[in-house]
Amino acid sequence: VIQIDDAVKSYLTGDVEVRALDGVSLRVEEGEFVAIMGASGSGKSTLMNVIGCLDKPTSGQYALAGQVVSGLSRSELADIRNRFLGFVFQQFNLLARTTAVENVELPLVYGGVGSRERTERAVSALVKVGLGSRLDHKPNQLSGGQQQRVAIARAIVNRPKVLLADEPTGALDSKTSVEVMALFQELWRAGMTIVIVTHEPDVAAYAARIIVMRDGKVLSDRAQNPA
Amino acid sequence: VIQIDDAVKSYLTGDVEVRALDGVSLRVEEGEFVAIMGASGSGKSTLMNVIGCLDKPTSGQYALAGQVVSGLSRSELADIRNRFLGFVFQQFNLLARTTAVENVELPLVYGGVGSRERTERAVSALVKVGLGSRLDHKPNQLSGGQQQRVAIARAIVNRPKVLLADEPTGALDSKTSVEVMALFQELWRAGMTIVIVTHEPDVAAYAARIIVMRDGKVLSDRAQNPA
Ligand SMILES: Nc1ncnc2c1ncn2[C@@H]1O[C@H](COP(=O)(O)OP(=O)(O)OP(=O)(O)O)[C@@H](O)[C@H]1O
Ligand SMILES: Nc1ncnc2c1ncn2[C@@H]1O[C@H](COP(=O)(O)OP(=O)(O)OP(=O)(O)O)[C@@H](O)[C@H]1O
Ligand SMILES: [Mg+2]
Ligand SMILES: [Mg+2]
Repeated sequence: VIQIDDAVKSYLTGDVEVRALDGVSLRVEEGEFVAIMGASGSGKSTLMNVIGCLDKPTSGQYALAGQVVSGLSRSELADIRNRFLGFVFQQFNLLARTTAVENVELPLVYGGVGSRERTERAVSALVKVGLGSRLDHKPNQLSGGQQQRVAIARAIVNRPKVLLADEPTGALDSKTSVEVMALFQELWRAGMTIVIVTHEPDVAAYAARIIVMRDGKVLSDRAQNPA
Repeated sequence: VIQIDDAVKSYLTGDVEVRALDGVSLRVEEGEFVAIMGASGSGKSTLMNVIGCLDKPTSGQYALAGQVVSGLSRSELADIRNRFLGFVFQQFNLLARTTAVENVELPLVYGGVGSRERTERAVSALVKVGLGSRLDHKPNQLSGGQQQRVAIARAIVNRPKVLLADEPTGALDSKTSVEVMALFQELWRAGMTIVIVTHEPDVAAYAARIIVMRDGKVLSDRAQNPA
């Protein structure tokens, strides 16, 4: 469902070139649960942004659900994202002026879901991540870990084919992390494909495959028994 | 150096009252290294904001370095913060339009330090956190962990009496976390008072005292042998 061939992402700052991705090839089959690890600055978020159709590689090819992504227009990309992907951003990217429920409803608004069903599904997703008592809070009325959980609820409310999560437990205490990973496990067993960036071995242990990145390249890629 | 008596922080959302702090008393002596832990939403960042003079409690008293903070004007508070405190925010709070070096120079600009010395000290702080090759990058040209390290460099560049760090290793891989904690340990041994919020036991292990919060209260407060 994810096929990346030789992706390079290069930035020019002044006359210094930084290769955030330096020739990455990756194939993820439907239904896999993959963890991506690696040092700070090794290219994990850049790779996630390419997979999530949020960023175009400088060179290389990317196909999502069989469709080559490189040629598509901005609205076609937005469409593909809404149909297939759920994305938990490393820095959450919530809308500051709207409540938790409204933030979580957003993918459903885009997808044309009716107002009553939208609210029911958004509330249900927020309850799943333990935020039933924070529905009408805006992001600046929420703790860091609560904001992260709103971002998670928003990523799963559309029942995406592929869930992409960049450090989804970074701001969570261990008990809440376990609850979120149990939720991901449940979604995976129901058929979702999951790619998660994490620094924490305890979180990576839930995956069936671990990819380690270094300096914009894939260092290792191996299967494991998920916890 | 930190004396909090019975602090309450109460928010009214609609007609629901949320007590982010529900009667917290705390005394930290100069030269201590304290770790604050607790579940997501338990009041850790709220407590840090009160200690950092960024937020006034609804009721209760706070004295920093012997001076009662409650009566002070906004500019007097800004002054006290610049003189005594370094703050690493949970969400970094970097200035988006300026480079890493300029962000780190900010406390020195406020403190009236000359331009040449400012740049030298900012560069030196950034090199200490491993960002010597990212000096002229703006925040959106940095990875999550790199942004966090810029926030750390900014907090220590002024050689504050008290370093307050809210989840300073949240976005860092284990190797970089160890480097940052070793830096904090070095600063502590040279006399800095450090209060750090963390979810990670490995990070809390560096402290000499652990405070656990729950539902806006202090659940436990005990000394330990620092690692
Ligand atoms: N402006 C606000 N209005 C209403 N409630 C608020 C506001 N700010 C914080 N809260 C609530 O206060 C509680 C404590 O928040 P705080 O940010 O201190 O938690 P925390 O311990 O830092 O959590 P985390 O580990 O997730 O960062 C949370 O339940 C939050 O929803
Ligand atoms: N817009 C940009 N311009 C220049 N360099 C960039 C830009 N965006 C990212 N980089 C660089 O690309 C590299 C990879 O960044 P990326 O965000 O993918 O790292 P990461 O593995 O997610 O790190 P972390 O674990 O800290 O989040 C970093 O060294 C970063 O400085
Ligand atoms: Mg990242
Ligand atoms: Mg917090």
